[in-house]
Amino acid sequence: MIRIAIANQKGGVGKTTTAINIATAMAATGWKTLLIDLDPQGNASTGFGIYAADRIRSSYDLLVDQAPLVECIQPTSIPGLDIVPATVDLSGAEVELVSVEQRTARLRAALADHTAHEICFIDCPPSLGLLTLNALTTADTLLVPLQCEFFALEGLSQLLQTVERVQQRFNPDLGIIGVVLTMFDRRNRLTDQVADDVRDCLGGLVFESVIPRNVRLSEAPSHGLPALVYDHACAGSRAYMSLARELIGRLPEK
Amino acid sequence: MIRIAIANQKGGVGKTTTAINIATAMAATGWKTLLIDLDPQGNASTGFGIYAADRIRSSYDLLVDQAPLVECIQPTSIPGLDIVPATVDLSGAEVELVSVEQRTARLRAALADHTAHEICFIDCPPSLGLLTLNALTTADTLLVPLQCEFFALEGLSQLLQTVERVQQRFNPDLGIIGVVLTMFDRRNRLTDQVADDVRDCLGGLVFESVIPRNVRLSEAPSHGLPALVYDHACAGSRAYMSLARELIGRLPEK
Ligand SMILES: Nc1ncnc2c1ncn2[C@@H]1O[C@H](COP(=O)(O)OP(=O)(O)OP(=O)(O)O)[C@@H](O)[C@H]1O
Ligand SMILES: Nc1ncnc2c1ncn2[C@@H]1O[C@H](COP(=O)(O)OP(=O)(O)OP(=O)(O)O)[C@@H](O)[C@H]1O
Ligand SMILES: [Mg+2]
Ligand SMILES: [Mg+2]
Repeated sequence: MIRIAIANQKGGVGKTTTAINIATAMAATGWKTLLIDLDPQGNASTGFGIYAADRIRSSYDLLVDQAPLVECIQPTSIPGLDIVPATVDLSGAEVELVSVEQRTARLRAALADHTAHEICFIDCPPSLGLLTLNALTTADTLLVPLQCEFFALEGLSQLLQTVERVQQRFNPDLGIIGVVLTMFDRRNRLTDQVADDVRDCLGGLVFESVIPRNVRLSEAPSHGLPALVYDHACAGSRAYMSLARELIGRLPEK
Repeated sequence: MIRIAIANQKGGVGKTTTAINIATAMAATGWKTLLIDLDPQGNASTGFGIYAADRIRSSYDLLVDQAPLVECIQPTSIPGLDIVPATVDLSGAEVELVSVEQRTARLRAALADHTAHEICFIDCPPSLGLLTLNALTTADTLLVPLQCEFFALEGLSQLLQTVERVQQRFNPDLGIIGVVLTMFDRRNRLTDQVADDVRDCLGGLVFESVIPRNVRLSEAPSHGLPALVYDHACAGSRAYMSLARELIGRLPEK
């Protein structure tokens, strides 16, 4: 199973929206897909209409209680897409994990030898704490959603430094499969400027596909549906399908 | 000194933009103002043009090394506004604080008996971990920036539950001075719907002043200036000045 962490410690840059829609697009193209919600806010779980009461087991059980992965996986309404949901007790996990052995390797151990899915996405919270470190220690590669704003650009170097640290200490094989520009607003001069800066310094790492600012993407979760299902023809959905095609081109053969 | 935490665990809702501009507006109206940057991203510090090399002491020194507050404060380019900047080592503070005594009361102890400023704002990171808990344990009151989006609304109940927990265990006097709607986009139907929901359930807690989505607010930090200085006549600046007037109306006499 290919494991992809979707991370950026800057808040509100489109991590969850990317996780929900790229996972849906991959399932739609025939990949057996697993989404792990590692954010105590549980937005990825809500985005599939799985309300708090329906989250039987969660990523908290996986990390802290070391429950078997197969017990924490539940189906979504999307064929070929399963999820490990998040609950609010995950916000206590960071403190609870501090004093355990191998505290950054808990998730990696939980996913070891799992072959029922072909690809797994991990939605991370907006921080570089133990939850995100678990995701980076587990992942084969990292997908970075980046908003074309000044503060978001500032955070990129902190993220890349953390990746380096994780490569040295916990996961030498961790790569970066790409950076996707999100909430792109053509009318906004700053957006273009930041996008040019990012492409200048990261080159081909930046996906060609750009996710435009599109209100349908932010409406979809209130219906408990990914945008690809809520409105598959909208600009946002088309952009995520194009991103999925590009991502597949960067993955090893199934 | 009145201590106000600016917090919301949802990422990217305008905490830092609110902290920078409300602190500037308060200083401009004659309040001796202190801003404490408690986010490892250090966006509030950057927003005043204080680059990493110029951050002599920081909120990390305050919390972890218990350095005296007066040594960690440095001036900004705004008369009447000082700052305790943040550095990236703050992201290690959460793990380092777990095993110390009174780990949520470190900031409160650091600010005790400080009278050189009349009001203090604390910019929080997007999480409910030990840094935000320190801010909530220290604060007299909480200012909540809220983006009018579905995921942001979902997070509000988690935040209010955390506030209740902090009131019971660490800071019985913690109040909520208000909720400010941010990035308000009149053209977006979802925005209006969420705003109506919020006003229905929180009533007068929601400030009348609404911060519109305004590109000048996101351009200002790249010039190292608060929007109130970068473009004092833009819609964003006028909204923050209106918010400051409303906030003053809710504060005890100076
Ligand atoms: N391309 C887009 N166009 C319009 N709105 C978007 C877009 N992408 C995301 N949004 C909205 O912007 C907000 C932030 O996005 P999202 O929650 O996915 O970011 P995040 O990085 O996961 O945030 P957090 O840091 O809190 O986890 C959400 O309300 C979402 O619906
Ligand atoms: N009213 C607004 N109009 C347009 N852009 C805004 C507005 N408020 C904030 N922004 C921009 O949106 C982004 C998110 O805002 P900001 O960084 O202040 O949020 P935050 O809650 O502090 O984020 P984090 O959770 O990462 O700390 C920034 O790039 C900022 O410049
Ligand atoms: Mg998210
Ligand atoms: Mg911030």
